[in-house]
Amino acid sequence: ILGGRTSRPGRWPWQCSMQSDPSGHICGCVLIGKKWLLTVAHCFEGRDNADVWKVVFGINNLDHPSPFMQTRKVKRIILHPRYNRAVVDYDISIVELDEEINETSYVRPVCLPNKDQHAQPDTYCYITGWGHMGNRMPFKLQEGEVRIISMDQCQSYFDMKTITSRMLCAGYESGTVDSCMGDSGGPLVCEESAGRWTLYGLTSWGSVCFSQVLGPGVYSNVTHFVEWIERQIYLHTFLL
Amino acid sequence: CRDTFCPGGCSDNIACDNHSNSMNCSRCEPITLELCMNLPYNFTSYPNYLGHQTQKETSISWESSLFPALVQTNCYKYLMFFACTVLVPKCDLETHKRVPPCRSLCKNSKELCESVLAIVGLQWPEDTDCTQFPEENSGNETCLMPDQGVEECSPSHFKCNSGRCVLASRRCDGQTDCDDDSDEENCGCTERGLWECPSNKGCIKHTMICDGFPDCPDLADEKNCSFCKDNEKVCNNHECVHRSVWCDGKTDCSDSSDEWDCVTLSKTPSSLLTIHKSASDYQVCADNWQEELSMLACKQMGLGDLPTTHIVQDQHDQPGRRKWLHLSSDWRHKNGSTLQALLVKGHVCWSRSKVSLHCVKEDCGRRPAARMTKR
Repeated sequence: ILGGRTSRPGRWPWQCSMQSDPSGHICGCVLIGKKWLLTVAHCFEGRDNADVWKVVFGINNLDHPSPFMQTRKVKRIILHPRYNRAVVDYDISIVELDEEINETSYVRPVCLPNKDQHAQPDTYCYITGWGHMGNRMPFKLQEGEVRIISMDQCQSYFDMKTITSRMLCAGYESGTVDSCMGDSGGPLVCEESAGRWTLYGLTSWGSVCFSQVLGPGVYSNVTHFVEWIERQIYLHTFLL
Repeated sequence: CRDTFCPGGCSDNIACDNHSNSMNCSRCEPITLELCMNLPYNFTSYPNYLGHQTQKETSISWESSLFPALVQTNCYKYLMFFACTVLVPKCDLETHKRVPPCRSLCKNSKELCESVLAIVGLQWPEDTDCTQFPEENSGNETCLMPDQGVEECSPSHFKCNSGRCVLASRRCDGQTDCDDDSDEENCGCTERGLWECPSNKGCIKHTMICDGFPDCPDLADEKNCSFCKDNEKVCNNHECVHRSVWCDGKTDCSDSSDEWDCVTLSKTPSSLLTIHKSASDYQVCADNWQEELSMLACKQMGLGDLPTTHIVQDQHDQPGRRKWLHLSSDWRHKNGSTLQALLVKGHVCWSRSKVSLHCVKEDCGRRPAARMTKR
């Protein structure tokens, strides 16, 4: 995260880290159920074998295991069948864990929006991740407040690339607070009534975040995928 | 020709096909050179003014690449017309002789475009000495001058609003090629080889039509995709399956959509458990109902697994058989993990009561409260 700050441990209990040897943390992910999490499809390019992955929950400092940390193996990776790596469209995947997490105050799922519940332009939401900070990679989870940007406005920043209904933009024209390499798959969450947080986006792509090319970040629009997510979970829980 | 001997300039010529001798080789032939298909004449005669013996030779010649490239510089409006008069000279259908371009056409082309070529270090084609062509209105000899309406660009080129010609394949490709961007104006879906959504004029690939994923806002790309019989129901991916297998606990549509949304709760305050079996809605008889089945129902709906079950007495007097589903007597031994697989039709509901459920949504989206410390 560029322009963010270090998070307090446990503040984002749905944030998880997708890790693979020997690199360790590769992408962020978001817990949406006891056995299910979301991340982006591009994290699995060249490594879509479930066996090479582990998922770490309840962690703040990647370099220091915490007593609240839980680790699970990956049972199944479900890539969106329309994922297009050339234009980074339909950049979403569902991950099934080999066993359920134990829900604690440090490890909790986030809410999914309803299929007609959209992030409203000009509202402020949060992104989190262990991605690049512009000058270094952090050990501790970073958080940043970003503004939701309308699709038309976002398109004007990315003339060379089409912003589709599967994408959501958030951040600032000046790029002051933005997601960056290593944040992919992590959450863009907005606070709803009664202090409940809903997942509207997954960090997907943007301009080269620590260069002088500025603009907002582009996130996979979770609202667009809610029906697909629910059906995949149902299918793999009850039918397959 | 009959003896397989074709002298130069006569091969592939009508004259040979007619077994004539080589004296009449200079014949008119239809223009096939794609570059020059929009000329005000359709027949040519070879050899041309550049010494090419056939249109095939012309098509792979250096000049065939040079002239279209030069046209893009907009150096002379009638350059392409001149180029074609030397590449595929007009054939006079009466005399079977070539009709040359007029000298002024040649001179204008050379004067205006030779300097452009020089900038990139290229030379004007040597064989186009303008003095070989007659002056306009010089006695009996006729020559070609462009009409006002002559197309500057060949059919393989798009004419920009500025007059420049760019390759037609570059029209509507998302990149501007005309200096005035006109090659990217009025780019409909058809021009881009795409399908147009009727409601918002958005363009989608043809492969996206009827693929089970809606792309147009009004779902037009997913309409009229299947023609199922009356006793069939359409899957999300437009396959047809028999109504009787809808929500039977086994996947029949290849995308499993026949087993989606089979378990719901009625919108009434009593929140009756409703099963969409065989493409009809049924309520569930409470005979032999077990709490674990309520849990299964809620889990299937993506809700929490601690439901409250109520048994609601049916208001009708008769223990009717219609619109009821009954728990199968051997449901514990049934090989099915969905509720709909455990329920059967056609049994009497002796208790005359239905299952009503209140599922609790699993908690989500809550952060732990910040710990408070004395200061």
